[in-house]
Amino acid sequence: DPNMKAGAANEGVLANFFNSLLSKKTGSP
Amino acid sequence: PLAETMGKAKELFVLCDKEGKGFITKRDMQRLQGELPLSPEQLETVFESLDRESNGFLTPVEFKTGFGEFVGLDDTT
Repeated sequence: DPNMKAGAANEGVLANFFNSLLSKKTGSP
Repeated sequence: PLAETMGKAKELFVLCDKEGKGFITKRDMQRLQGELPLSPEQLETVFESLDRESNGFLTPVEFKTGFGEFVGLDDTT
């Protein structure tokens, strides 16, 4: 199912986004 | 833990909402390009994934929903 594949890819990008934001937040007090 | 997650979501929301408008636009997302290791395409993907109502801006609620799912996903890995 291509939709499911796209969803999984999006989850990876979202995780990357939130992780980056989190490390940005903790990295710069 | 839920309150903590939501508090964190709010802090991250503020990081994206540079002008303190109370919502995030696609332009705000593109501004994060130099600060986060994501390509413009990826930032657009993030925006569209979070913008459930596809109205062109992210509300704190939409952002928190997305973050809540991310935290949920993170538990399983």
